[in-house]
Amino acid sequence: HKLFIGDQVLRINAESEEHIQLLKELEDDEGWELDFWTHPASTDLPVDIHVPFASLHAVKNFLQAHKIPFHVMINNLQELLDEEQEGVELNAMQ
Amino acid sequence: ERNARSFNFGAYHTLDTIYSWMDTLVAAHPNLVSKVQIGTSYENRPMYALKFSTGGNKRPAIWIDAGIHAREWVSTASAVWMADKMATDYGVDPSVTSLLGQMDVYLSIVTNPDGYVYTHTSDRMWRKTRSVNTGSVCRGVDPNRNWDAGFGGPGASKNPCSDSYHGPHAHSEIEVKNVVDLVQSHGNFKAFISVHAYSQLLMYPYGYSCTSVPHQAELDSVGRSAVQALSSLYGTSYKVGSICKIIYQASGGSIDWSYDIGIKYSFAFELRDTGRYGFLLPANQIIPTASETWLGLKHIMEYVRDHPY
Repeated sequence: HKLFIGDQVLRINAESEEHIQLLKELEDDEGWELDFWTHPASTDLPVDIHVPFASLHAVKNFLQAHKIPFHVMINNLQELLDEEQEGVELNAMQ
Repeated sequence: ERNARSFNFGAYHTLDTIYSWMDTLVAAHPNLVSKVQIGTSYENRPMYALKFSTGGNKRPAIWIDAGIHAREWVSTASAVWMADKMATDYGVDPSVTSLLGQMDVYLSIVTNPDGYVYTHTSDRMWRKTRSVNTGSVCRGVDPNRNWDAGFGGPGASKNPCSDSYHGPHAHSEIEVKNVVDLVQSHGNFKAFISVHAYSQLLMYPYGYSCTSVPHQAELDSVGRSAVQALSSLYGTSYKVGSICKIIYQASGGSIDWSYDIGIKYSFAFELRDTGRYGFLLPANQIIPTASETWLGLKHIMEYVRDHPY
């Protein structure tokens, strides 16, 4: 199993077209290995990004530097996956 | 699991369990439901659609698929619940009875079986198919960028390592080709509905272009009524619009293909999320999600039944 220990999912609420453009630049940057769960398109819809633990500091700095509002939607992805897996296994046993 | 009554619809299941459950559903409703193998996947797994039919030959039909993106588990789990709902409501709910008296419904619960298994065994966040990309270390094609509808255009990636890689050519993915072949050989589908997760949207074509489709006004109206029905249960808020206008330009999508081959009532759902879990919607929200989605889906199916073309 691929593990996601310490990975977070950030929910970003872009407030301007400039924010959207900056998020699109982020999407094109493959170095941080970001997984966009929802994509930057308009200020109407939130953008959710799965950020690997190794890139968290850099991504948060990027967002803060450009005053793009965000909050942590999932604090530790692996914890949630472990809970889900436990449920699947328990149910299979039943 | 062999007993349909003991099946836990409020849980996520493996592919084997879902396939096994399909047999119990067919056994419980032999005069209504059959399991149609529409082909095999890249890794040679069978691909099935449940066919709901009360008889007739190639009656006007509705296509529904779920789970084309592997990690969107609530889409598949909701489809399991809705399959059971449709079967058990036949003969009880006049609307479902009337629908199935006139039309057939084909429901593909796991449209990307290889990807679904991979999410259970190796990478829960996997989205694509599992096909090998010649010349690349990365595997898989985004099966919702692989249809012959603006293929290779904006909103799809040519990079095999991207999660939105469109593939080497339209319908290169056997999972997509199997659906295309079924729909084309049948020739009488009147609606084509894809179920995705998440972000609470009900969309119609186009994704590959931001121009309005000729039936935009009607599709928008049907979509809004469907969302009203869906929201009536828990107040879940949905947005309605064309893919391009409410999300972003995305080429090679399934409902653009279906619309362009003449299936007017082409829609895509993005199911519920509370804004806290994304693709990891807790299992205790499966049944509420499926229940509200069923209301929206049923509204679309009723409209299709009542507006033959």
